[in-house]
Amino acid sequence: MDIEQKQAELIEQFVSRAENLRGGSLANVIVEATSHPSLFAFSEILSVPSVAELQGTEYSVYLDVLRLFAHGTWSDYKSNAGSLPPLQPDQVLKLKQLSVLTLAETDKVLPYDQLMQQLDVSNVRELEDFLINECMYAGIVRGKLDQLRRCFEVQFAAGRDLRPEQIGSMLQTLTTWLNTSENLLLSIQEKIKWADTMGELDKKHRKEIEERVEDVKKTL
Amino acid sequence: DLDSIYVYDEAAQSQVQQDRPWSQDPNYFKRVKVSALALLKMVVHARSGGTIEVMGLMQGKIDGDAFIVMDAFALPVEGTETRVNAQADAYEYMVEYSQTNKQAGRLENVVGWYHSHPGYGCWLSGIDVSTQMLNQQYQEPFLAIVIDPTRTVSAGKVEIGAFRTYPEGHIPPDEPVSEYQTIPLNKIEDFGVHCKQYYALDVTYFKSSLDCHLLDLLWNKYWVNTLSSSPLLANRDYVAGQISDLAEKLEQAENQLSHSRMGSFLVAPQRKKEEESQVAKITRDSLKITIEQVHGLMSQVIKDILFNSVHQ
Amino acid sequence: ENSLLRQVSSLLRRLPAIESVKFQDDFLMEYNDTLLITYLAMFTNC
Repeated sequence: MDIEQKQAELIEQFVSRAENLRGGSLANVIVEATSHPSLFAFSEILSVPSVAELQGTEYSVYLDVLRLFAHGTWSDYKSNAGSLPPLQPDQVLKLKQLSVLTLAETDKVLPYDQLMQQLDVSNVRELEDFLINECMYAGIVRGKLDQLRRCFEVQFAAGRDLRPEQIGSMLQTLTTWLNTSENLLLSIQEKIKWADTMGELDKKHRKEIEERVEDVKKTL
Repeated sequence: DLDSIYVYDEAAQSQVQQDRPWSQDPNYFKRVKVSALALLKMVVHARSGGTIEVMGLMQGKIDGDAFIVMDAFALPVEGTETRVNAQADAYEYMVEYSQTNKQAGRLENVVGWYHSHPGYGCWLSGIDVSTQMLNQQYQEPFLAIVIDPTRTVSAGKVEIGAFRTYPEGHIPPDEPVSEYQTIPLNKIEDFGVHCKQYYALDVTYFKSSLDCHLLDLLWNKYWVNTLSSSPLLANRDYVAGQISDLAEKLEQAENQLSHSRMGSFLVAPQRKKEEESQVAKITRDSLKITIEQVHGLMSQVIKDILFNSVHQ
Repeated sequence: ENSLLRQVSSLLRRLPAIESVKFQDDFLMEYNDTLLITYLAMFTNC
């Protein structure tokens, strides 16, 4: 929530700039957006009509870069480096930060070896510095570094831009969660009703016993 | 209307001090209104003491038969049950605090003291009664408040009691039975001996419009803290103590029953009734412990179902 | 609304909140301890 609030203004700025620009100037905006240290979401910029119009032009590679930053990882860039423009150091850093978010989507415990391989980091110290300085301090992830087990336990990771095909599974998870919550509420209501009924029965039983005790006392 | 209670009328308070209506009637004061701020400060202070008794003073005013507690401050004193008038150690602090308060524009006087009974309920011990009697002799009007921070956590609501002592030699009128509370075995004698020397006042709370706004803002944070905590884990020492106390009470009841076994036909019906009520009390205590445990478990199970049973 | 989708996605990724054998063990132990106390309380009640 915090990261979204932080980047909402930036997204608005870049979207309004992108709407009014074409061609090379638009490509510069894309480079600026993908280099900005506080921006991690690019769907809004991608959906600007002028950005979509870059497809098929000489600047279509920048559209590909924007798509890569919206959905891809550092490994995706490396495997397609030939067809993409060279990235600036700020862009490389951003892409690596986004790669951590992608890894955190699938696993909550990220082994150091996997992270070092995915992020092209040679040693543990460098990896930990990156995770602390560039990820945790940026507010995109929260977690614990377990040096003994050599893993990063992710407690929170900011959401990346969604692909259309991901919405289906998200809806299904939400529906399951909703059904679970509703069933739980129904169970709780049933238990409350049961407790009330048992309480009433208990009171009635107690009263009957007391009446019988009185009767027996009178008889005696 | 919400904030009008915070207005301090110095003239009216001076008039009350002159009239001293409480001097004619030991039961004059019947109600206590505690501000949200004072309550929070007292409970947080009490909780911070852990298993050690802490104490502090309250500032406020009088309104008819009610104490209005506007604010509270902690005293640098611990272990109030170890000596009479523990606050004597903090006289210098109290005087300086009161003077600085007046300079800062806080006009309310000290109207009482509060202290904590961690885990053993809200009542006045012999030492507390002596302290409060002394206070009521020299610092009227004065109120005693007791907070149990441990039971506050386990019960999920603030365990608080407000009391005033009767003068020496005063025979109190027959009072309706107050709400039952579990008293540990090692305190039961102290409780029983002095319970007629004081009476409880009704406690209500109030907050300002600013308090309402701030508490609304903190609502989410409160819920996150409530959901994240578990009374089963936080209070396990206290629960273990309760169960141990229950076992001792059972043993005591059993010994009394076995002693009276031979004379059970001869024993007066009155005494039999007392024994029954002792066992009934033990049953009630055990039910209370169980209910709190079940509540804690229920919250854990509900959290588990809500947050751990859904998978991607 | 992309921002909302991202927030929802981030929230859903946190579920299940805890999923480990150790947690299950501790949870069940706590569960059993509470049930034991309830059982003992019923004995006391009787």
